[in-house]
Amino acid sequence: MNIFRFSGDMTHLMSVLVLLLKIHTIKSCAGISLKTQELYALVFLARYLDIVTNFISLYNTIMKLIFLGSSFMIVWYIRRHRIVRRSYDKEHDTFRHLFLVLPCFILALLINERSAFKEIMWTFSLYLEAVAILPQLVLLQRTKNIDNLTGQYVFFLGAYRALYICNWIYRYFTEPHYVHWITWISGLVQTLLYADFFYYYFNSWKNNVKLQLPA
Amino acid sequence: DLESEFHDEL
Repeated sequence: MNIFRFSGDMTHLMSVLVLLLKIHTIKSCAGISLKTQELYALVFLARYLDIVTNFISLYNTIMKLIFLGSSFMIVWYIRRHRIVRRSYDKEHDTFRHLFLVLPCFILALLINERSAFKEIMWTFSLYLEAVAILPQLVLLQRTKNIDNLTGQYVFFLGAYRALYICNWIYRYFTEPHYVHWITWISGLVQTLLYADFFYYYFNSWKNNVKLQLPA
Repeated sequence: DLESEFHDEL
């Protein structure tokens, strides 16, 4: 495992921890899109179907368990927790799951590396992960005051994507036959979705003003 | 094999 891949996994882990920290300590999920969190839970569920059948390393299995567990835990907090759910911004978080899930599923049926069930689900999870951040970005745009933790959460997620691209470039040059168009293109699309957010995030950081996305 | 190579990322 190269340094880009490991750093990518760690920033991904950081994003989840920042979000759980916010929800658990402040008991608030203000500014967090439940739709995005539910989509991530579905992403991990579809992708890690091989968790019991395909052992790669202890690191891999533990990380998969963390991502699965944390995504469902976050969804549970926002939907069910007595206090946390009160801060959920239902009016502004209106994105429809199906508009993302259905096209991704159809695309996975049409374009995949192998048409076995697990492969299709894996491909579906890649496509869905690429666009799962959209409800969150829409919500950020509608939210006047984005708090620091929410901003950091999205920042870490974007950093994770950018580092994974560095990882693919590194692997392409160091490993034989390492070509995965589907993974790369969906990963690139996913990273590009953060470009706008990054621009405003760095500007607010540089000018030391509160982060706000233009409507 | 192809499968483990393809699935070794998170």
